[in-house]
Amino acid sequence: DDVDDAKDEL
Amino acid sequence: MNIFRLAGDMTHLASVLVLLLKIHTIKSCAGVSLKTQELYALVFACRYLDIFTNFVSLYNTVMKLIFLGSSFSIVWYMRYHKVVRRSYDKDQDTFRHYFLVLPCLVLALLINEKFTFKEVMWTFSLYLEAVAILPQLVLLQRTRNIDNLTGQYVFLLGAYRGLYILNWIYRYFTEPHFVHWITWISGLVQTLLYADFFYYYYQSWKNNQKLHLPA
Repeated sequence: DDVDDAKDEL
Repeated sequence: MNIFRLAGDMTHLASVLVLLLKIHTIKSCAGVSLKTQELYALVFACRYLDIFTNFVSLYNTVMKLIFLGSSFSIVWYMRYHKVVRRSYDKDQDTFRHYFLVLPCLVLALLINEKFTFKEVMWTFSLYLEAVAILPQLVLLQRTRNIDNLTGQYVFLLGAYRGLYILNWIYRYFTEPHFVHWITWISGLVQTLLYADFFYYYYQSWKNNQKLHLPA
């Protein structure tokens, strides 16, 4: 889901 | 990964390495705020809870370990290293950083993308990172003259945030559903806090004089 695509950032 | 984010991460890495280098080589932390360093250690501890459960890439994991390791070792040096701790200016570094932690925690409980422990801790780390530089900026104003390593440290931190904003703009236009208001707003607030520092840093660089901030 889209939430995790911000988690690829440090 | 885009060039803005890579440049941002490298600038962020450079900022912590500049600080570690300063503390490790000249065995002094004069002008450095321990409160800000403690806040950063807390930021990374809360943000990287999923370091072993949510594998993104080798780069991501290595950088997380470097940021965790460097922030905690800077705090260790400033608190416990027998030589370094003597140069810590504790009666100037008086910002009540606990007053930053609690509101960020409450805000993270109220405004988040998912009400789960990890998500709330991650959001808390975003809000806390936005204000973590405040004790350092206050200390710089108090100590007036800034030695150039500390000035470079704050400058690199500000540059990393600015590059991250470019990264979000790039991702917004290239990835259809990449919209993260919480990340964007807290990142913007954080970058704005550096604005006046940048102004005085630029002025001192342009006039080739010692950097000092107005009281």
